[in-house]
Amino acid sequence: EKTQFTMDDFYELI
Amino acid sequence: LEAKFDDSTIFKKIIDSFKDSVSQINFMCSESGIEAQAIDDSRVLLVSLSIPPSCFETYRCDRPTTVGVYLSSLSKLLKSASSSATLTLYVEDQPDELLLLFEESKASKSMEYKMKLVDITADMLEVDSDMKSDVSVEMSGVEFTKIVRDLTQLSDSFTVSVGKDGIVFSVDGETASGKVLLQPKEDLANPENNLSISMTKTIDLSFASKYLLDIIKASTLSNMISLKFSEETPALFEFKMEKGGGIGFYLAPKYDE
Repeated sequence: EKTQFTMDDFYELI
Repeated sequence: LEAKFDDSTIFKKIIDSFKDSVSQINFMCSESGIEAQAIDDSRVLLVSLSIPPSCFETYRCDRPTTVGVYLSSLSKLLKSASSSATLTLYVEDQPDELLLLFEESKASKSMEYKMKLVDITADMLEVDSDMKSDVSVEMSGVEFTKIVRDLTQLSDSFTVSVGKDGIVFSVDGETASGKVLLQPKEDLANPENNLSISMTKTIDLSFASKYLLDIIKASTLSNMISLKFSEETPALFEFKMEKGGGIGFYLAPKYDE
């Protein structure tokens, strides 16, 4: 089973 | 802001290409055009839009303005769009509404809609639009759309692998599996059928099928799609418009635990 990553795992908030 | 499209269906296509992915968006208007970024509720898919002045017949923006809209409302107004009508967007200095003016000179007809703007407090993410990627692929948008439609019926996960043989799209569902291999090709007579791959590393990434089904809705904007993959960043699926600008979808992958 795979886990869905989100944008917040990769990018910082501006 | 006063921005006129010579064909109102261009703006309709742009809005329709992401209205099912995100519900609201802030258009950041400046003299260099209209830009926007929005993230879907699950924070897995990020939409990045650019409409430069070259996409308009005339474009004027005297000072930077933020125009926040609900996409479902805007999309309803844009049902009036037709290729024989121009569309001008007007926003005042102290904006509280967006005015859309459709004009059909042949039919001596004009239509005017006003839409209330909304204050949207949206998180902006620092996404690098020139991101380095291990793999770049340019291919037919029609071909990509067909593959996504065909394969996502079989599984809720969709895998993309790129190696020396080419690009492989595959799914492995409970009752069926499927795989499509495409190799680079050059079709001089029909350049929209070209497929090119540039790669520094092989990749093997999985994505949730439902987001890919949203992404292909933008295929009406361009004959070609550009794909960028890297092991460490979300993938980028980008449709570039003929007159400049376009829409990019950054999609976070699924990983094994």
